[in-house]
Amino acid sequence: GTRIIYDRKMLLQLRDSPYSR
Amino acid sequence: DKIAVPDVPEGEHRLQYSYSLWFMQRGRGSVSSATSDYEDQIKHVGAFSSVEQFWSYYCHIAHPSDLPPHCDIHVFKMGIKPMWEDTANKDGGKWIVRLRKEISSRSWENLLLAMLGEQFIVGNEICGAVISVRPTEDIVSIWNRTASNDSIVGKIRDTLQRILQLPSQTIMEYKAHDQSLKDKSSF
Repeated sequence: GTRIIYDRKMLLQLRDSPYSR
Repeated sequence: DKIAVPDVPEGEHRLQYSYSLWFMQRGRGSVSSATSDYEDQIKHVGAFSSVEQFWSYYCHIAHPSDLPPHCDIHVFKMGIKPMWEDTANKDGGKWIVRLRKEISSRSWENLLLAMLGEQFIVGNEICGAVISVRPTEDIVSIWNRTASNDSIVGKIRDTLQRILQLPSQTIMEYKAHDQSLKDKSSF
């Protein structure tokens, strides 16, 4: 099946702005 | 002692796998390889299924540079105990990288992000990652299920080299868990 992939930049963005989704 | 898999609330970003966070401080002076002692010393800290849940733990746990020597932090897929004897680990092994203290916190973060983000692209082979804080250096390792699969083991090494951006002289060592069991040493 499809795997959920995140690169480092995406993960860091989610740390810095957890509510900007 | 079943650990519940955390739900992912709407709006959070689900990870491919759920993970457990474990912490261990080895007893000073007491050298024991007994499985039960190890299980007593290792404490389950929490579990996460989303990027947001991971950061909420990560931002609150001590970073390697703040920990006293002989502490280990383990991040393993849920259902896999961070022990050689676990069924997911018994035929597996780990890549071991020794790091200078100055770079270990950043390398550990990069390793975790690559694992959680599925950057290794080796299917379900990855079991978990560990940082071992020691007096003069720190050691990061990444565990996989099948020590005998050279192409998987090689692929993990290549990804590790890329994501950690290691100096060329850095020593990387692969060790199968059955070898660790035989010689009773981890590194």
